[in-house]
Amino acid sequence: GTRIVYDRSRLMQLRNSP
Amino acid sequence: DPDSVIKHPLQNSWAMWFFKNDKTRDWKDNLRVITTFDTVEDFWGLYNHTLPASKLQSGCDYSVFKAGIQPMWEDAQNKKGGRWLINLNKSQRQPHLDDLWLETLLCLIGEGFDEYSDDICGATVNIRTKGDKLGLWTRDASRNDATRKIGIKLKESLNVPPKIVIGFQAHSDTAGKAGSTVKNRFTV
Repeated sequence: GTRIVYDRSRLMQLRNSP
Repeated sequence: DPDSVIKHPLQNSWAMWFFKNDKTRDWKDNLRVITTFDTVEDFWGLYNHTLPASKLQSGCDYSVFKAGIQPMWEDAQNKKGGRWLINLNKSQRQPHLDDLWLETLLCLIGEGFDEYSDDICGATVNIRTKGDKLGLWTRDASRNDATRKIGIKLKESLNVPPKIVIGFQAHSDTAGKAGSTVKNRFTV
């Protein structure tokens, strides 16, 4: 299957989401 | 906005471990799982509510490993592996340690090692008076190409200056020896 990948900026963005 | 209602799944489930050096107890009893997580949101929830590594007492470790792998070289999935090791001197703890540890964790949970992500077992930060250490553990030290590529990616992600050389040590070479005598299988 497809690997679920997050780059740094996406992870940082999700840090601040509610 | 889907970000506000759906948790973002990670490729792997991870466990965060804490080690506290209590000499009155057996080594294994000092090692405890804090929690496991498998979403980005749960990772941040955990990260934001645990003490930064730089604030831990000397002798303590944090480890984040794929669920099912214990953060010790004796584990079947670590036994044949090794670690990329970054040694920090005393003066680097305050400005750099927490950032380096966070960047390492982001590489782990985001599967930042591309096709070599399956080679990753976990990472450990050791808080020590003589100098902190950060290790990225892989499962098979004989996989030369994967090992080297992982080291290059780690060095790049952590913004380690090119003139600083980091080394990879096989656990089988480390077991039962003092750190200073262990030879590097690779350096980048």
